[in-house]
Amino acid sequence: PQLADQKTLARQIYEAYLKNFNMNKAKARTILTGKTSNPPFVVHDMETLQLAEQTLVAKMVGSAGALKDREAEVRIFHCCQCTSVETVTELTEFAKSVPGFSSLDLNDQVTLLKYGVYEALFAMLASSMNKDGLLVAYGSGFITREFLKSLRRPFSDMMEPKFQFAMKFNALELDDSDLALFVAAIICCGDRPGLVNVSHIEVMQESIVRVLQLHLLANHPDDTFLFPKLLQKLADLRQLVTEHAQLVQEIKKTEDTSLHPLLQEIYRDMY
Amino acid sequence: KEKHKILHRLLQNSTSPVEL
Repeated sequence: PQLADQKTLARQIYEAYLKNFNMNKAKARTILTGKTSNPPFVVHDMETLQLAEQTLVAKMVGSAGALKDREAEVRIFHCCQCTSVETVTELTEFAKSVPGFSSLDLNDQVTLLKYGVYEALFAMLASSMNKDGLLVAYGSGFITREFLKSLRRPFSDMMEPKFQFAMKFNALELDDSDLALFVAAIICCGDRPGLVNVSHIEVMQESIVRVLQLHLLANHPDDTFLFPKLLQKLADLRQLVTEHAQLVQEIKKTEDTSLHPLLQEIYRDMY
Repeated sequence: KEKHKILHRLLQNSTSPVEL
């Protein structure tokens, strides 16, 4: 009966993942390996960026026209924020579908999201990356790593650490069913600062982590160390988010750019 | 609670869109 419960939990989490996230690894890999009839538009310089803005991301950038005269770095930063806000919204809906999450103390739900969403976001972002670039605009565009690196500082420092993480993370060859449980484990984490009912969350965390371990053994029988490797990735993601939050604070201080209110809430008093 | 108004709103109401 216990094994049946664990399989049910794994299935519920996987279904919630497929339902709530617009992009997933299977979709992204189909596009990145050229198996679609419509290959993504490649952004590799200022000219192709402008072309992409006129077509693919017109809604994001051009809505108020407020950004059209701003420099490319600021426009890209704004696009990143829009994507982040969408993913945070998807992650919130995903979290609510994880059995037990919605019955947690509401303030604890907020704390789990505040600290978990960026770790989850960077873990999932790896699915849309290869060594040369990143899928954007729901997979209709591909922005090259070299172009992102060529932006002026501090914007050029934004994505390179995520590519470096993604290359190592992608080498683990997780599929969407593994990622669903991994993302759930990131969110249901008992040691986030300020949690009120830690024991309640630890019970949830324990069952998700156990299900993740069993699922990995079944899904990757040849990689017996995959589970401990993934636990290490949790620590790496925490470090990645800490550095990202510092960079965003620096950009906020030194650049004339606005930060979306939802992201401000998340970053404020984070670490 | 005031510090995380939008997160609270997202958690309590799935239909409420977040303005971009």
